[in-house]
Parts: sequence; structure tokens; C-alpha cells
Amino acid sequence: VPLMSENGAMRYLSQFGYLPPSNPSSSQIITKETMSKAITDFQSFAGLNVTGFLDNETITLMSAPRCGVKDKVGASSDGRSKR
Amino acid sequence: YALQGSRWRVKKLTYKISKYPTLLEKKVVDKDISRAFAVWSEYTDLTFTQKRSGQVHIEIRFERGEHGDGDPFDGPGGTLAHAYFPVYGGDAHFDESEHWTVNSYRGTNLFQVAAHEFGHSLGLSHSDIKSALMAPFYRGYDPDFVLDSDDIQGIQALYGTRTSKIGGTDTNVHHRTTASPTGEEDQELCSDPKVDTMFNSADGNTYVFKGDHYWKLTSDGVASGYPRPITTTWRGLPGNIDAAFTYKNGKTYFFKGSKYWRYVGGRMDGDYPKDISEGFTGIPDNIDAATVWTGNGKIYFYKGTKFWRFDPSQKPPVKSTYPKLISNWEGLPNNVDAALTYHGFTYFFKDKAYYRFNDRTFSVDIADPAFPRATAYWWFGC
Repeated sequence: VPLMSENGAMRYLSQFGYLPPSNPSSSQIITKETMSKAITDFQSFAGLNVTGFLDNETITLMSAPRCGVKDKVGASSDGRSKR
Repeated sequence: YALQGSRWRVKKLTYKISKYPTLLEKKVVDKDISRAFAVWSEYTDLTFTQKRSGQVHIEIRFERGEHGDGDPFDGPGGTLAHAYFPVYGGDAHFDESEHWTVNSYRGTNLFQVAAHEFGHSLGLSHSDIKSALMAPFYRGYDPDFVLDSDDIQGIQALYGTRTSKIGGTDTNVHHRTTASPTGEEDQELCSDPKVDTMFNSADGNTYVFKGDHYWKLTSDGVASGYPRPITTTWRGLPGNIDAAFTYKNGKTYFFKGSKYWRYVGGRMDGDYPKDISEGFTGIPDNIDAATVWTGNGKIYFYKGTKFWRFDPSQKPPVKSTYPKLISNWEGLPNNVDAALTYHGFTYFFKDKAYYRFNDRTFSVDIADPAFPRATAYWWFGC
């Protein structure tokens, strides 16, 4: 099973539109509920068992090669802008 | 399938491979990229022509790490490639750090990844159907690849079904090469092309508002059956609208005087009108135009000689450094009538003419023919 920390998962979920983009300049706090909802959304989208936590199946898929475009295009503010 | 919300207005598209991968022969790459485009042209009237130089619709590059778009690649594995939707230009970037292969179970199959990325270039988002090409995860080399019915439905929702081997139209309101538009000219717009506002709807259509009427634009002019009264589609909305835009939430905002209205499609989205000062604190009344930069969600309002940037995610949404002078942006006029974001550019309309603004150079584009150009000819098919 590939290793992925909770921070790594958070970055992943943020990168692909399930969580708001991380902003190092602000002390953005992701609650357990927000994280669980994001994991649930990801699992649902990817056709995994929806558990709401980082189980092995979810972590494995997060480590798989994939397209860099967000799954949820409208979910964050940076989108795919050339600006 | 999922549609991002933008699509190409032309069916004959061109592409260029500006930067090839180092470990594959150019002709091999050319062939696989061509095959990848053919995945989509097989089911639509889209055609894709490779060019070696000059302007193209879709630029393809193989790059490592940070490569100028703020979205760096991460080395082998992880993200393999990314592409821009039509509204952002359609370009496709591939991570040069991957081991790109052709017809091999080893490495990462170029054809399959390219076909997926070109789906984005054409307006498709990721699908939650596992078997779809537009699912986000790489599934390994499939020697018997066929496009999933989910992908076919998606691309045909954008571009229609294939009607012939030579399909589509090569006229485009911004790249028109023929002087004679098909169909009848619109008398009202052709005799006086000054408009109140122009905007894109959530479903990708472009509309023109003037007085109490509106028109839908097509790739070569105005759609037949227009103009129509604004109230037939947007019930409760007055005429002589000042400005409009569709936000990334799919809702369309209309502005007039000190008021604004919000619609989802043709349905008013709650109790409107409301005061601009209430919903858009920091923005003045009686604005000239508004555009939304879809990438970062910031909204630009224009009035007279000034513009304001409104960021809904910030408090206050308008920074104290605004308003700024439109003249800071080289070549743009003051007192614009309308503004529209289209295919990654912002277009400004004033009286009978329009300007294409390049946000990378922060100036009006230098082009032949030069801007400003005639709105009637290039947009309304006159």
C-alpha cells in the first residue's frame, strides 16, 4: 500500500477540486467534517466504497497516475487559468 | 460525462506540437497525436489539421516541472498531463518526465493520454464512469482501445453527430476569411452595431442585448429566429441592460442603474432586483460593462475611464487600490458599451467597433487586420 499522509491526501483533494485550494499565507483550518466530506466526494466520484475516511483503497487510488485537470472544475478559485 | 461549459465555435481545428518529447521520434509522436484527435473526429464533424508554424487552436507541448502556466508537473507518476478547456485556449501539456511509449505495455501510453487530454481541449470535464476515456485515472495500455459510449454522448452533446467525412464550417466570427455570410443579415444589428451588453450563458451560448431585444450569436453571425424580446426568455428582466456576466456557479447577473438581477438560465434566482451596493459592495451604479475572469473568479467592472476588480472570496471584495484607469491597459478605449470573455481573450465593444485584449501583454492585440475591428462584420455576420 503506497504511503500517503493526511497532509498528502489533503493536498491531493485540494489539487483536484474536492477541497478549497490551500493557502500558506492564511491559517486555513480544514475541519474533520470538511475532510471527511471531501474524501466521500472523491470516493463517490471514483466509484470506490464510500467510507469517508482514508482507507487503503482510497490511498491507493490517490497514488495512481492520473490527469492533472481538476475533477471538480468549479470547486476552487484558481481553475485552469492562464492568467 | 460532464461538460465544462465551453466549446469551440468552429469545427475545423488546427494544432501544433511546439515541443516534442526527447525519447520518441517526431514522426511517431505526430502519428499518435493524430490518432488521438481521430478518436473525437470519428464521432463528430470536427476535423484536426496539424500545422508546423503560425497560430493554431490547440498547442501541444512536452514539458518538465514548472513550465510557465503555474501548474508544474511532478516528475514520473502522479499527474501525467493537463489541458485547457476551449475557453482558456485548448492547449495540452504533457509531463516530459513520464516514459511515453507507443503500442507498448511498458511506460505510459501516449495515444490514450493524448486522447483524454484532447477531450478537455474540446470541452469535456472528467467523467465518473470508470470505463470512460474521460475518467481521470490512467488505466494502462489498452491495445483494443475503443471510445466509451459515455464519451461519445459527451462529445456529441458539444458538437453534434457526424454528418459527413468533410464536416463543419471554417468560418468563425474572429477568424473569418470570407466576406459573404450565409443566411440573411440582421437589419437592426447591421445598421447600428452598438449594443447594450454581451455575455456568455452557462450552456456556452453568446448573447447580445440591445434595447428590449436579444440575439443569439452563432459561429458566423446571428442565429435565425432573432431578435426576440428579452422578457420571453428572462421573465421580469427590463430592457436597456447595462452589463451582464455568467459566474462560474452558472448563474447570470444582469445590471441596470443601481440594481442587479440574478438568473439561473431563464429563471430568476430569488427575489430580485437588489441594490448593486448590497450585493456588489464597492462597485458603482450605472456601470458600462462587466466580465468575469473564469479562471480565478474575479469580476471586472468598467465605468467611464475606470475599472474595479471584485473578488467575492475577499473581504472587502474590492481592494482599496481600486478603481484604476482603463488607460493603464494599452489601446483600450474609455466608456465601453460591452465586454465579453471569449476563448481566453477579453473583447471590448464600443460604438461600431471592438478590441481584443490580451491579458498576457496587458494590451490590445496587434493583429492583421488591426484592432479595433468592425463588430458588424466580425461578430454579427453583416
